[in-house]
Amino acid sequence: EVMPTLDMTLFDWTDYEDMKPVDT
Amino acid sequence: PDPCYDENGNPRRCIPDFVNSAFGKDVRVTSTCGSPAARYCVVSEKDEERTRECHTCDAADSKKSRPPAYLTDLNNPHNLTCWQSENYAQYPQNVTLTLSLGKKFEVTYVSLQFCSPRPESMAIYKSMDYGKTWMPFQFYSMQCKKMYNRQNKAVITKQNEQEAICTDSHTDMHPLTGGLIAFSTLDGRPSAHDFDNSPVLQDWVTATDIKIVFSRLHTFGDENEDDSELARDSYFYAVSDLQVGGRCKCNGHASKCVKDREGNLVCECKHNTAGPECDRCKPFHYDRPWQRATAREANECIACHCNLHARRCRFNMELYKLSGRRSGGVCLNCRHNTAGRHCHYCKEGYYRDMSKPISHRRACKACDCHPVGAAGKTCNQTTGQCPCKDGVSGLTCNRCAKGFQQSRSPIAPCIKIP
Repeated sequence: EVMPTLDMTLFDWTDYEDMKPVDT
Repeated sequence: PDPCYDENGNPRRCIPDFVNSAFGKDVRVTSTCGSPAARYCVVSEKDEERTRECHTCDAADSKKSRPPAYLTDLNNPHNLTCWQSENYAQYPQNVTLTLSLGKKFEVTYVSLQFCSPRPESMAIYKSMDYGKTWMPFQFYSMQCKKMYNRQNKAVITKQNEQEAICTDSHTDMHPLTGGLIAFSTLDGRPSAHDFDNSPVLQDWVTATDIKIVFSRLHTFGDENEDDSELARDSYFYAVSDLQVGGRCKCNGHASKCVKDREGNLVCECKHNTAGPECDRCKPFHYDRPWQRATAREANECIACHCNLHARRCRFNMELYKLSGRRSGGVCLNCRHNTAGRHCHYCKEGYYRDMSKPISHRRACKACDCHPVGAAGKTCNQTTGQCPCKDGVSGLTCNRCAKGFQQSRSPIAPCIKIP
């Protein structure tokens, strides 16, 4: 079974703004 | 066929032809007769009777001039041309001949054929640095100790092979014309038979310039008598031929010397060597130290092994010794995301694409670790596997593992399904 790739739009960056990838 | 390679293309020692390296070259002299025109007299002896026949030396008259060019022109025994000094340039006044060879030569002999009687004392010097410094090659004198502070015919041993000796041979006044002085650079030197393995003698025969200093004239002792002017006009140095026999020095890595763009004489180097005397390895051929070629081993320079990823390298003696004196090259500035001494593995952040040879310019691929799923940016350099956070899988850590689902937290992107 092939799992779906991580969906970057689902992540909540509120508390991790400094870790957020530039192109996200 | 190239003499520097055998029929199978393997390198072998090669050396330029033996030549008279003085031929056609300019010789600087400190004294030449004929400016102004002057009388000179040639002495001959017959039945113990001495006669003098006088002529004129005139630099302005080509038939009566005796210029230094005659020292190194074609030596025709049937039509000898002689350079001649001014009359009676007697000790302590010297007459000097200086010859620049234009590059390093390995000199086997220096010879002079005289039109006058041979000198009573003379010295041969050599330079290895184009005339900056000089060292004695050989002395000839009837009074070695007094003139040159050297013992007559000193013995050469292995301890003093690079030392000039003084000899009273070839200093006799007779013959009055046509006498020869020939200095053989290796004659009587113990290591001459093993020249290949004697750096001392290889150095001894090396010269860029030759200088000959005539210090004392032979006379009949009549120069202070009543008719001294006639006698003094009979004493001068005159030489028909100066030869410097040897080979252009190329350390066994060239079979000929040629003129470069600037007109300088240089070796036409083979065996991946470079320099005017093939005295270093050419760029990127530093896998082992430069060595002179021998009869048994060409000692060619070897290219560094950089898998086509570097253009420069350097030699490391420690690594060379550690390798059993096989390889000491270290590649510099590995490109195409490679690293290592031989650019033989992938640099950090890249992994090896095993479908391509290491020499391929795309042999190393970027890790491309997922910015959220991976715990770092550096993958396994062999497999390409990125370090994944808990519950994350995939080569680049871009999927949740089986039994996990995506969360909203970038810290723990995959959580166990309850």
